[in-house]
Amino acid sequence: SGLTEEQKRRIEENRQKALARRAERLAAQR
Amino acid sequence: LNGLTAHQSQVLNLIKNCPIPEGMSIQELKAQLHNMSMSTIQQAVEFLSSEGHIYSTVDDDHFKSTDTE
Repeated sequence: SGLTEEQKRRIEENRQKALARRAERLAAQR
Repeated sequence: LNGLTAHQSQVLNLIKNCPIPEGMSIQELKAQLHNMSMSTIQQAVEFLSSEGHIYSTVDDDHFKSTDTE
């Protein structure tokens, strides 16, 4: 891909944060 | 169905199906969602992000879905 290492790192970091938010919301719904 | 409004589902599906590594831009969403206003799109993006369905990528204007990969 045309992404730099820094961009890839940032994207992965944001993905992990989003997954954590998702898990949090799902847990709160139960 | 999944707790999302029709608008939110539409936005999520477009982001989910975008094959570009940096994800989909707000401009591209607007170009594809002719029937939706910019503020509606931005509100949907904000909600989907807060719920962890999507996340920003290279800048605050590009988004990918956590449901892909």
